[in-house]
Amino acid sequence: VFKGREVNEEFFEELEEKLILADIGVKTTLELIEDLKKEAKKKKIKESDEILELLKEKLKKILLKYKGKLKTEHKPFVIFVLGVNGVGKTTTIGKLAKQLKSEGKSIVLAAADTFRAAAIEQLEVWADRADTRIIKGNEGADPASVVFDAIQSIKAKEDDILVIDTAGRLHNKERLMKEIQKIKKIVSRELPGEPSEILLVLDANTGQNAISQAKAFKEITDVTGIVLTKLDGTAKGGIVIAICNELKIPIKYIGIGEKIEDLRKFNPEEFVESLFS
Amino acid sequence: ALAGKIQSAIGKITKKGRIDEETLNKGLREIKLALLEADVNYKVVSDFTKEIREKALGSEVTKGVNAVQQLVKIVNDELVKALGEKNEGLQLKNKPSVILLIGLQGSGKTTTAAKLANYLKKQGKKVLLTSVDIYRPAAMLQLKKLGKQIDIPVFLQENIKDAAKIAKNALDRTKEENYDVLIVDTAGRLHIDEEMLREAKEIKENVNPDEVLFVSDAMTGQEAVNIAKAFDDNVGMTGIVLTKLDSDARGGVALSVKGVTGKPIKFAGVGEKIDDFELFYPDRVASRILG
Ligand SMILES: Nc1nc2c(ncn2[C@@H]2O[C@H](COP(=O)(O)OP(=O)(O)OP(=O)(O)O)[C@@H](O)[C@H]2O)c(=O)[nH]1
Ligand SMILES: Nc1nc2c(ncn2[C@@H]2O[C@H](COP(=O)(O)OP(=O)(O)OP(=O)(O)O)[C@@H](O)[C@H]2O)c(=O)[nH]1
Ligand SMILES: [Mg+2]
Ligand SMILES: [Mg+2]
Repeated sequence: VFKGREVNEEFFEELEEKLILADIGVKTTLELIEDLKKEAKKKKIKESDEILELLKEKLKKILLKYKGKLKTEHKPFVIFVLGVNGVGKTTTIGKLAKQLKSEGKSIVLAAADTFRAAAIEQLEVWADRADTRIIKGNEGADPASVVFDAIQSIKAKEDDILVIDTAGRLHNKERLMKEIQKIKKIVSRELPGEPSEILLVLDANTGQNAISQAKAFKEITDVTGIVLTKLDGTAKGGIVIAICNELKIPIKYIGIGEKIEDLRKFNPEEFVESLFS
Repeated sequence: ALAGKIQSAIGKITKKGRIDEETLNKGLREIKLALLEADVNYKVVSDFTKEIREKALGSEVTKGVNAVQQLVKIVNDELVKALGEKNEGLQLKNKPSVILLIGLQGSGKTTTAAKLANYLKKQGKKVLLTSVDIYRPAAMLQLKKLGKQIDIPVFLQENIKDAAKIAKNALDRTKEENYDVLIVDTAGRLHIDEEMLREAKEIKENVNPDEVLFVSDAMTGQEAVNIAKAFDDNVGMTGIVLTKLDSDARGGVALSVKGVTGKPIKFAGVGEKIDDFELFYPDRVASRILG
């Protein structure tokens, strides 16, 4: 629908609609359309196919610029998993644990969501499925104490990787965000230099609020990577373009289902192509 | 806020008796952007701004109010109207009544089931909860624990791997023990998963609910329209619950979902605790959408 067309105002309006519908966001969409119009004028582009290719290149460039992999090159290696409520943190940890275990690492999970009903039991099922050890406390206990116990355990047993599951929290709740800071401090105090990886989990169905989520979490603990879940739905998750561009956080993984094997390393080219499919 | 944006877009307005075309176009662009920034679906925005245009063109500017204020008032009033002017509340006609909760993964169904149960209990109703989520790890335990917190019984059959069957059995228990209301929590499912949509339909046929509430996350983006429509077309809903309104999401999904299904938004989830549950107020969400 964007190929073989004349480059005119109507074409750019339809392109604007396509980008908005992919959740690229108003600000980023307007900037992209503006740049494309300038380039079309400068290079006297008449073919819509060329504009589309130009746009894809722009988007791929943004995502590739802040590309990153999860490199568990030293031990112990601590992965801290954060995000708002219901995005898929606990499920992602189960999937990630299985993947890392298959690479021959010894993994331990910390059930630091001591707040939500049955959060600990939910992670226990995943630990069992991924065949990894889990450290838990009592429901209602201080999450920092569970993290402390988990660190003592991995030090004692010389495990390779610790993955910390946290309670979902809205980024506009100050007390909950301070709790994240406190947990991070405990980790760096007990294991200087850790956590090496702070993963923010985002739901692909989320609109522009994902940007404010990423900003807030980055500000409170810094974020080293993003996991974009639920891409097996129909949402495109285009908001990660803005997050990459403005906050310079690499997208590391995508969630494409509810089963343990439904985790993939992020592929920028495939992602951009799917935005227009 | 919106008035300020429209004002700066329009620049100096000479006092006119009516809103003229040029002023209106500039104002409409700001309104369109504000709604898109609030995550209202693109097509819904386009239809909505057309309605605003009709209302505003040639409308009389009230004495003592300038054109910008007039336009913002029109937008606000139309938005409140579009979001559902009066909350009808739950329509529980049968005895016993059944409420079915459906929606995408992680939208807040299980938490909402408990909140709704507590809300009805406070109204003096005898409530039974059940979970037919046979998939998610510890889903049934989650509802069981929540039920315990609010002292409401939860009917579970953890060894039956058939959601529709458990629902039927829960309804039998509801009748046997003279409960007023049965609330059925279902597994999260994709709106494009035919098998799971079929399951939802089977559950619905087995319990013949008075209300089928679509639970939708307030921070959902552009796909909200397709998601809601698919659930409505394939399962059928009688109302909507918007959750996580305690976030700073603008909540444009409210206009999109109500707009495309025509179904009323009945409740708002405003936190993780059981009491964080209220009737949906269209005027509050309208001003938040407009930013
Ligand atoms: N379709 C799909 N569902 C997913 C994906 N990732 C997680 N889910 C589902 O989303 C729901 C929520 O997942 P959780 O792992 O409990 O999310 P969470 O972020 O830990 O939730 P809280 O701890 O309550 O904040 C569950 O039903 C998961 O099965 C995904 O990639 N695709
Ligand atoms: N802040 C906030 N969190 C909420 C609200 N409603 C639900 N939650 C949280 O959102 C997360 C997901 O809630 P659930 O009730 O497990 O969602 P669900 O739809 O049952 O999830 P699935 O069964 O996996 O599809 C949990 O962390 C809840 O505490 C709300 O109104 N505000
Ligand atoms: Mg969790
Ligand atoms: Mg649930």
